[in-house]
Amino acid sequence: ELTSEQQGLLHYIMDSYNRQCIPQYITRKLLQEDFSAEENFLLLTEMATSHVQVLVEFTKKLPGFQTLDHEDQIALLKGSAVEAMFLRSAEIFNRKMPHGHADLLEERIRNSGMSNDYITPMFNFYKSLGELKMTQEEYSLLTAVVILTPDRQYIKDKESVEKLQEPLLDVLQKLCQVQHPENPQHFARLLGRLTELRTFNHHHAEMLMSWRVN
Amino acid sequence: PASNLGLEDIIRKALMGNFDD
Repeated sequence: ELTSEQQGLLHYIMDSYNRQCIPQYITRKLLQEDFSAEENFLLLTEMATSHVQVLVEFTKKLPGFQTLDHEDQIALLKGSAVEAMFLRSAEIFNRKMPHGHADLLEERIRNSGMSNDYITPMFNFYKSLGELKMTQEEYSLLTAVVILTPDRQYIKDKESVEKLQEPLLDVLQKLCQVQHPENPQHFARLLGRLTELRTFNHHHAEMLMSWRVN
Repeated sequence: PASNLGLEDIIRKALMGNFDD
């Protein structure tokens, strides 16, 4: 069972995770803008920029994050932003939120000049996460775990980051046992997806370059 | 516009600012 302190931590993380939302004026464009590759590229770029800002607001609320060295805060976010955004995108596509937008968003991604070499693995990853039937609690905790990953480049005080990540991993592990009693491997499979997420991190810079050229 | 900023610039600005409102 989760201790009352762990329950409190879980609700706090869930609450700040659910506050994340990209401003209405951007999601409205998703519906209104015309469908040229150029327009889609610009719209997706604007959405990604806004998504990073929303992600930073979530990160600032993570227990203990503001106590970290400022440059380590930057290094953690730089190292995890792409992975955290892929997780959030997987949730959006798998839970079809908000209704109807997900299909339109997928259409725009597929018509934005991005090469299929990157689009196919991206949507395969979303599907593979979908098969895990993750709950909102798991998405929010896994995002917090991804952000507070100590072994990112340029982190000076890894130990402090580890101390912040550990309680979140403990809650996530217990949560998996409680929410997926039929699948004792569920927690291990979640962590396995984090390894796959890292590969996207590496390919992302390459993808951006080829996308801009296209 | 913000979209021309690199990832690090966006992060630095967002850490200092407050995009909640």
